Amino acid sequence: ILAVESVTKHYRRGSERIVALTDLSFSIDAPEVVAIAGPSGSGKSTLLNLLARFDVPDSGEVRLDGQDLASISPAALDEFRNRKLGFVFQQFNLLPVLSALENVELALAPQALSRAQRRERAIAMLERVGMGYRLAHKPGELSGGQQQRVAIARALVGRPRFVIADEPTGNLDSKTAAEILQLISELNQTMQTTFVIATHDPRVMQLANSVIELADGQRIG
Amino acid sequence: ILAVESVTKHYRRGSERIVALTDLSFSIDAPEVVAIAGPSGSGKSTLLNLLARFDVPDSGEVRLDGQDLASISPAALDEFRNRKLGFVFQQFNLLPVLSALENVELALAPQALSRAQRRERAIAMLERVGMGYRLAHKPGELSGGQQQRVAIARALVGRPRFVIADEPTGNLDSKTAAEILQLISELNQTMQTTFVIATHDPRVMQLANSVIELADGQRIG
Ligand SMILES: Nc1ncnc2c1ncn2[C@@H]1O[C@H](COP(=O)(O)OP(=O)(O)OP(=O)(O)O)[C@@H](O)[C@H]1O
Ligand SMILES: Nc1ncnc2c1ncn2[C@@H]1O[C@H](COP(=O)(O)OP(=O)(O)OP(=O)(O)O)[C@@H](O)[C@H]1O
Ligand SMILES: [Mg+2]
Ligand SMILES: [Mg+2]
Repeated sequence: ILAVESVTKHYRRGSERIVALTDLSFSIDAPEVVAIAGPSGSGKSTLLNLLARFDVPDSGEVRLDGQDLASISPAALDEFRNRKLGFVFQQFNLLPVLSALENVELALAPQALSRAQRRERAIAMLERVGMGYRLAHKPGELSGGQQQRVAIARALVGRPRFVIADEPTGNLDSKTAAEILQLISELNQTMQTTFVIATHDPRVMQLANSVIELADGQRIG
Repeated sequence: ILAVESVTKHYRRGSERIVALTDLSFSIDAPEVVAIAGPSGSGKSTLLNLLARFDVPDSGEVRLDGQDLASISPAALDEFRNRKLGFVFQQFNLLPVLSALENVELALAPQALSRAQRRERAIAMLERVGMGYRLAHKPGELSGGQQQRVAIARALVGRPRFVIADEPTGNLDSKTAAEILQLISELNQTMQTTFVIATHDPRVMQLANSVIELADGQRIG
């Protein structure tokens, strides 16, 4: 399903070279919930960005369903990002001029759905994350944890095969986090959705089928 | 030191009226570490914004050192915000065009210090939060937890009397969070700094001298 092979990634700042990931390898062979754990700065967000092809490794391969992401056509990459992938950003990245509902509906635009169907599904997913009472609010009119939940709803609403989530419970109290984890578990079991979740949250690691541990850009577990 | 009396705050959205805080009261009588706990959306950030006077209650009073914030002079309010108060924002709010070091040095601008002294103190505080190796990086070149730590350093570097922190450990792994809590405890004990920390983190609640619990904008504990 997903294979990362000997991936290395560095950033340049002028003459400085910062190695963010070194020779990282792992594979996911079944629709699982996989946690990526590690200290702040250990490379989790960098890894997630490579999985979604928001960025490109210096060396090594990222393969989805056996196909190297470096060699799929632009059309196939669009298809992957628009339909097969949901991404929850560490800083949410909601569109500030759209309401919560509109942000989530937008994620359904690539699908062959009527306007009424998009609205209905977006409302249902927002209710699943406890945000049914703030549909018309823009992100600036929401609390931090509310924005995070709208970002989660946006990633899940299209029922993608892969969901990549960057610290999705960081701003949530334990009851709300438990509801989100329940939702993740359910989608994984009923829809065979694969989840890759960067996290510091022990409850996420507990839910996960496997935990990949990073330290200073290297896999240590 | 700090008194909140019967504070009520609502937001308007068109014809909709959202009550964020209802008749909230508490007081801090000694330089303590106070945790504000409660579910996502319960009013924590709203309360913290009122304490710093970034926003104004509809009714009720916020008093610092016995003085009603509604009636202090603009000059005294500036003095309060620039010298007596440090604020850690839930979304960090670092200046994107400045480096980590420059962001922290800027917080010392109101003080009578030489350029060399500002630099020295900023470096020392960034090292205290484990960010001594990323001084020249801009926020966009830092991980989420690294940005959060720079925001914490910025709030603390001027040794303010009051520190208001909105979920300061949300993006930190347990080891890094423990270091930050150690720093908070130390400043509280050695410099008599009062901390008001909105949090979902049980470790923060454990460290706190008292915990104020919110639910739906009301104090329940
Ligand atoms: N654009 C950039 N330029 C230079 N260095 C960068 C850049 N982006 C990230 N880094 C560095 O790469 C390393 C890995 O960052 P990454 O964001 O992947 O960490 P992380 O594990 O997600 O951390 P956190 O838990 O704090 O979110 C960090 O040390 C960071 O400073
Ligand atoms: N500008 C606004 N307009 C309308 N409603 C708002 C606005 N800002 C916040 N709210 C609402 O006020 C309530 C309290 O928000 P607040 O940000 O204080 O919550 P919080 O306790 O900090 O939550 P979290 O833990 O998720 O950060 C929320 O229900 C939120 O939707
Ligand atoms: Mg990260
Ligand atoms: Mg908040």
